[in-house]
Amino acid sequence: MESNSLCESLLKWLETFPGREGTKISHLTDGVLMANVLHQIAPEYFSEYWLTRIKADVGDNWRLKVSNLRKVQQGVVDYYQEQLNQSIRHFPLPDLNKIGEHGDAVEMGRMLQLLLGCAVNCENKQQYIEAIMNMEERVQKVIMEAIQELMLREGSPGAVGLDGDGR
Amino acid sequence: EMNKPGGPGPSEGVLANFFNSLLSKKTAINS
Repeated sequence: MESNSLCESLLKWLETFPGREGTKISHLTDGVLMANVLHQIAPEYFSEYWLTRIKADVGDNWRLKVSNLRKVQQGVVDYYQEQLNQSIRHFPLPDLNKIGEHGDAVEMGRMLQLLLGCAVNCENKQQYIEAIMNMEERVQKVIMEAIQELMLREGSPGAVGLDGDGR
Repeated sequence: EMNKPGGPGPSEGVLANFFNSLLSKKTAINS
């Protein structure tokens, strides 16, 4: 999967969330918006209290951005493990320094890929999956491959194959 | 199997199958 295409497609996906229209990489590098999206996806896990741990108004301080991103990433990894019983050990976690310091599109794509996996597995997954199914086919294909990369390794019991054959 | 640019391609059914499978998959959320 081409990573620029991944990031571009997942930014479009993010725009399906209310109030997230016009989201660009630069809006995401401090982790605040991603934390809010996670709160929207699974408020019982990414609670108001959890959100208070994410510092707003970090400005251009990349160390604070990376600190926020680390909390977001850890929260997501814990969510997969604790809530979804799904291992993502095979998945190369994004380089948060490259996101916080340079807004790297490749790494941002992988970060958004983790959020995507939360959305399509959460209790309210129907609304998120249906929103994806209304997107253009090209974007759907990238999103499908992104989900498969997250789910199809290590014999995950809940894995869904390309054509639903349970590979 | 390549998609034809700008029009519905053979992957349309694959996509629908995949996302419908995701929809029907039982959500395993720990409470």
